[in-house]
Amino acid sequence: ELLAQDRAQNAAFQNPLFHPGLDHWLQTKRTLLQPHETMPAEMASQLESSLLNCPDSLDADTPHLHHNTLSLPHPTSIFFPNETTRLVSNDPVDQTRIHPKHNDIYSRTSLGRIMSKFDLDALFFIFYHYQGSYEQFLAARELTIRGWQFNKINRCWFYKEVEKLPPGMEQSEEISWRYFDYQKSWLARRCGAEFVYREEEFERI
Amino acid sequence: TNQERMFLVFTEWVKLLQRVPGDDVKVTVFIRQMIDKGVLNTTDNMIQFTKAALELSVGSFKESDPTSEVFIATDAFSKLIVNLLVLQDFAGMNRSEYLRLMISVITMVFSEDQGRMGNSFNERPYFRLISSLLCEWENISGHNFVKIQDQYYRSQLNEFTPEFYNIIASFLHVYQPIAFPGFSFAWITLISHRMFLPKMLRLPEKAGWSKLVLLFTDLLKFMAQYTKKNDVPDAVSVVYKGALRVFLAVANDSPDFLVENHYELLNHLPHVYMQLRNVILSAIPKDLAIPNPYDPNLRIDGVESCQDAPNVFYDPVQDLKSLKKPVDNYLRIPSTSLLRVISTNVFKQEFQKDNGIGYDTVSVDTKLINAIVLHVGVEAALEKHKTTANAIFNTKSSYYTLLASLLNDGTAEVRFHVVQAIANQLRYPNAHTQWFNYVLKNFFLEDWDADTAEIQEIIIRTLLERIVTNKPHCWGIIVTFTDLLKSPECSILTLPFVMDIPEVEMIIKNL
Amino acid sequence: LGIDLTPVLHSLGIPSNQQSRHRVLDTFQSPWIETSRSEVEPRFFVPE
Repeated sequence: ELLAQDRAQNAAFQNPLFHPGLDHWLQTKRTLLQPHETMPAEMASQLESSLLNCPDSLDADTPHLHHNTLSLPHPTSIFFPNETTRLVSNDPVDQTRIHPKHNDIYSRTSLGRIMSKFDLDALFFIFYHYQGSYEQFLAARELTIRGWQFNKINRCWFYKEVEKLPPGMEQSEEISWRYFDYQKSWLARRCGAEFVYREEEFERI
Repeated sequence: TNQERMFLVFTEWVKLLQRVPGDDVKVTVFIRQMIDKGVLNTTDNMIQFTKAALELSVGSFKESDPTSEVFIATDAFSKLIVNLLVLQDFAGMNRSEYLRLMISVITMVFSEDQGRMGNSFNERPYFRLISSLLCEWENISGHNFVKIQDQYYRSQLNEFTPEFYNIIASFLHVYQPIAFPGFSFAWITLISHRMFLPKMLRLPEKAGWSKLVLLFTDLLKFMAQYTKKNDVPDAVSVVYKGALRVFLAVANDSPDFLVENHYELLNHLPHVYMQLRNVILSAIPKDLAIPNPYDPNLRIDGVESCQDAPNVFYDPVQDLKSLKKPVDNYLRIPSTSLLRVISTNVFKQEFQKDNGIGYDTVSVDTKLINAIVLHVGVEAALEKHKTTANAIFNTKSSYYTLLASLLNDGTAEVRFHVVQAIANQLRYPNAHTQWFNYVLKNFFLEDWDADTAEIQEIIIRTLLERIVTNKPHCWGIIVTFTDLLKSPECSILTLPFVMDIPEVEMIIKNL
Repeated sequence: LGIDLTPVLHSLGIPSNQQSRHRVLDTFQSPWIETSRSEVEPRFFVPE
């Protein structure tokens, strides 16, 4: 129907470049209008051939044409398995972690789970060195789960530390802020007293 | 030659993408130069270029070492298509036409390849092309195209997005298994693709649902056509397994899609796929808590969600054809002449083969019967909403008597299909389930003179076959069957057709 | 008669208890278990 409509409206379809494909395509239309009663041998073998060539999850994966240099493979012993680390696992999720993101679509992926075991150093490294990647996204997600917030202005991750004070004091808790200095020291540092938290400066993840 | 120049340009594009990240400015510059230098300035050039790029991509796949990266050119082509859709200023031709043209060319190349190669046709590069196209579109369209700086183009692209997916869906419909059996498994993988199916399910205003129903019915039609009772080709068994998993995933993620489209889906579902039918019919709207159907104190009339009628996405009234007027007139003002018209017009022109359980042919128009039954149910629920429950929970109401007369006047075959259609409405607790529960119970207990035993047998058979299968079981079926088992007016165990068959007697005793 | 769907649901990552319900189509690898051995990259968004 689609092509018939387009044919009527569009001179492009008079184009000889559409042949012989068009003839083959028209043949299939015949089959659609009058499907075979029982599967003819030719159809059965085409179906089987399709089964043999069935695309798998690697075929369906996201294309990555340009490979990030940091992920170049390095030589490993032939005794190490060559298999992907992204094997599907349907093991239940750790129920002790409570955060709204724990029921998102990433919580059950193997990379999502692995990142939950990484220390902060690894997460910051991935975040700053794999920009624009799925891995960076997951690192940001994991940092968010752990309470860090990303400042859009200075591109640093901040953490609010809340210390409960003993009863009887003027305030019940003391708030201090830390940030991760990715540019110089590669350490988490305390923010100075002049630090003011402005919500609009932080990315909502 | 022009074609050789097209090959060169595409090859340069592929090489470029291997050297720089996809969002690098050089990529944009390349596209700009392509357009400025007129590589795609006429539809002829567009067609020739698309053909060249696809032939190169497929050729490169075929020639590549299978252990290496075989899809580099294919992926590059997908990225090119998306970039052309996003970066160009569409003046003469609009985006939809542009995309349709490119995919039409792809379809022609695909058809030719498939026609020429026969059994040696390899579906993978075509699969990969569409898969990557979907991934690239998802990548660029994130957060309503926030990566596009210009507000005007951003809103244009957002408007175009449902079109994008529906165009892909239209072409998937062209590639359906009955037409291209050599693409079947790639096709099923595409309609359930993570960048396609959830998107289509969740487009605003259900904009993707019509096309999705079309694609699922393409799948079911294929299964129906080639599932024979005595011989199911292995490959078709595998198709079924995949279909089952996809439907289970849909039931989990978007049960509302199955709830609202059960009518159309079931019209093409082979009768023998009992469990799959139950999967579709036992979908429950998200966040609806339903009472335990096995609770001995349960009364269907007391269930709160029975106040609400389920949404029906496709109005079955469209399928009533010449019976629309007689049915609607009868519901308003019952008359025996209208009943006769309806009862005599539920047949097909000629016998058709079918793979039912216990029958090989069908002479009734089952789709028409399904439409009548659902339409009456929809109208009954509306009536209850407008007036009172008594208007429809009443064996003298026109809603009830219409269906009753189909049973009364019908052959065993008509009766069977009417009861099946009613059973298809016994789903999660809602207004339809409640009303059809009432109807079926009364049908069972009513006096049909000499036909009582036959009608009772058909009802018990219909309910039983949906319960003896492995789970899931529909809430409405369980409740209705339990009601009949508990009924003081009639003990099922004393019915002749139950006593005659020890296996059935045993099952009923256990239940 | 169908089959016991428990292992099929498990292969899809659908939990048996309705409490921890979550989406599976966004990370769906393939309609068949045999072709679902590796994970696929789901959609994600990285701000500029």
